[in-house]
Amino acid sequence: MADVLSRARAAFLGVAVGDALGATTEYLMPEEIRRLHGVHDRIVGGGWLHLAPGQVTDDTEMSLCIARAVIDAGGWDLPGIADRFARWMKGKPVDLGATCRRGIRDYLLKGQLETPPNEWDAGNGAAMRMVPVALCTLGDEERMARLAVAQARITHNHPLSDAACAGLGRMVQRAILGASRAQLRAAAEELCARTPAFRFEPYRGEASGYVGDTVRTVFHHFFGTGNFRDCLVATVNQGGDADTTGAIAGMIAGAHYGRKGIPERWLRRLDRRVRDEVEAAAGRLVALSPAAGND
Amino acid sequence: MKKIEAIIKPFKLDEVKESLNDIGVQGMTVSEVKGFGRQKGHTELYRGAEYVVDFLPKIKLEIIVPDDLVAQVVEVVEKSARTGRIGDGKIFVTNVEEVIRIRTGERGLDAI
Amino acid sequence: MKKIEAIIKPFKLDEVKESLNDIGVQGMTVSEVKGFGRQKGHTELYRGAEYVVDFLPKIKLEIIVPDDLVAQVVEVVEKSARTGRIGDGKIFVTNVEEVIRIRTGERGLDAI
Amino acid sequence: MKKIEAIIKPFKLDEVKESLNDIGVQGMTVSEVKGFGRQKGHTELYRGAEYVVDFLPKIKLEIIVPDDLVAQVVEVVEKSARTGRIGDGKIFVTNVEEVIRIRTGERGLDAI
Ligand SMILES: Nc1ncnc2c1ncn2[C@@H]1O[C@H](COP(=O)(O)OP(=O)(O)O)[C@@H](O)[C@H]1O
Ligand SMILES: Nc1ncnc2c1ncn2[C@@H]1O[C@H](COP(=O)(O)OP(=O)(O)O)[C@@H](O)[C@H]1O
Ligand SMILES: Nc1ncnc2c1ncn2[C@@H]1O[C@H](COP(=O)(O)OP(=O)(O)O)[C@@H](O)[C@H]1O
Ligand SMILES: [Mg+2]
Ligand SMILES: [Mg+2]
Repeated sequence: MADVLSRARAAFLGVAVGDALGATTEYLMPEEIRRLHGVHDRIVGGGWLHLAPGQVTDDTEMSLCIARAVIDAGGWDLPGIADRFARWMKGKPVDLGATCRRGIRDYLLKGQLETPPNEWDAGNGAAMRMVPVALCTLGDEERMARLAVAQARITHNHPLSDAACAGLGRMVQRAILGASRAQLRAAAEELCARTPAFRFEPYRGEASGYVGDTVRTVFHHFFGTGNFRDCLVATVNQGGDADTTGAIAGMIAGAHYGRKGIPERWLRRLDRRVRDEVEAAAGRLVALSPAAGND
Repeated sequence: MKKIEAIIKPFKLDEVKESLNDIGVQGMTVSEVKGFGRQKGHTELYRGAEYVVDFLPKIKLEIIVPDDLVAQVVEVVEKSARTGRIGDGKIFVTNVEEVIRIRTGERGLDAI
Repeated sequence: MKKIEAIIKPFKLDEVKESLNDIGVQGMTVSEVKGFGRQKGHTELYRGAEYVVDFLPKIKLEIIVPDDLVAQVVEVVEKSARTGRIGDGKIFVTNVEEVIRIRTGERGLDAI
Repeated sequence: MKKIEAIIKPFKLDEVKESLNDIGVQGMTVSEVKGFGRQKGHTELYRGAEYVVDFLPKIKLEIIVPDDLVAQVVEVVEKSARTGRIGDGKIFVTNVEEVIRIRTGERGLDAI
């Protein structure tokens, strides 16, 4: 169980690290990144959001909203999650995507917990906040898949977003529970067989906020590297929606390589309060999960 | 979708933006305009004589919103822009037939 | 209610306002804009060479009026803003669905 | 007739005007506005601390066009104004009930 806890913490820390690292190169093209940073592999802030070094964005903050709601309620609490999103939105976060804003506003003003289906909802805004969902349902893949879609639908209602949330959640859970690289590859192939938009070979370098690009980018760089650092560096140097591809790559790579896999110098530069809260939340979420003996 | 256009006193801009932010509305376009109405302009000294400037600086806000948000946005702007003294301004609601987000080509409600 | 928007030559503003006052219309919102059209911009000297600035400063008037005043207000603006030379400008009439006076909360015709 | 209003990044004005000229659209009215949205403003130093200005200068274009030109003009503005980065802006289409050319009194399609 100690290993499980270490990998769970690393998965959540991976989100924060990938977010902070990738935010510097968000919306840049690979050639621009090369020109400005050579190889970008340090947490330095900046980027289009003028971040302080180690500052995180909506990817980590929305994940923390879900974590706090579940921890406070001692279990799943969808209205609680939506309330946290609304409170966070009013606090003028450093960034908030248009699709997420609309869904949160419709909850705030109309109490709506599920946004209507929309062809434009195939963004990665729901998939990027999957780590707390994976942790609090650890040991029950069916429950994870159901709650993954429920939380997604607060802001995103599209089959590709649903598939990404459930599929990525499954990979994270299996990695935390000790799956081998080959087993993770098989899980990815199975997901891609069901959802052709996620097929990542051949990889064409598309790394936008469209969830198809995001999943392909994450899979390509996770399976194309052998450690946490190389995975994240490759991912964020691809540019595009780099903080989100970085966060999701960090989630999977953290879950697989564990706490020791995350470079200490990156952890040291993370906002201290965010890092402490993420580590504590990961433990408490796993403690609430079926894997810890709950049902 | 509707366009909500508000002419307000310039010092009220921050308060109106804050109140709109509290209901999740952040996007808007603002311009500096001159208002003529019942409120008198200030007096100015020019070549030794005092005269009344007949217009007052105002701020115009333009906010495109989905139909189901109009009442709420109007109410929020009204309440936060009001001082109760002449010259507080006006709100106009007009119909918008199409909206396009230039960056992505999104149309309609997804564009705002 | 309708919004009457007029793009006019800047020096015509006082004359147009006077003529509107004469028919009892006093409230309006004015802004400085740049006009592009058939009228050529002025020439400017820059680093010793003369070049044509391709826009001209214009004034935009926005006047919200009750439906039954539209024809009269359009005519008054048209006549007072006209010089007969290219660039005199344009008047646009659009529908306004609701008007609110911020100070009092009055709506519709009582708001203008 | 419709009014096409576009909020665009200021450096894009020349390119958008060129592209509109290429499809025979030359008349328009332009103003300087401030945009609030997701795009971050520049950073400023104030009392030793760095903070982000929350608005960005934008250009507003207003182009009155006949109904049958709307789709084409929207497409041209969209394509020429796009950079693909946040803050590119928005296009709004609203209905215009009447247009008058001040110089001649021409109305409707002959006025634009
Ligand atoms: N008919 C109108 N059309 C457009 N704008 C108007 C009109 N009347 C007033 N305004 C705008 O509203 C502002 C406030 O109007 P004013 O008559 O001074 O006070 P109040 O709205 O409090 O009665 C004016 O400065 C002007 O910008
Ligand atoms: N299609 C249009 N849409 C919006 N404004 C226009 C349009 N055409 C002209 N204008 C405005 O009207 C002004 C006068 O137009 P111009 O073509 O110079 O002369 P005229 O109206 O006398 O024929 C321009 O400077 C511009 O502000
Ligand atoms: N609801 C709105 N109503 C009016 N103007 C808006 C609205 N939302 C955004 N804008 C204008 O569009 C500009 C760009 O918006 P922004 O959110 O920064 O990026 P993007 O359009 O690329 O998503 C803003 O600076 C503002 O001028
Ligand atoms: Mg982000
Ligand atoms: Mg992102």
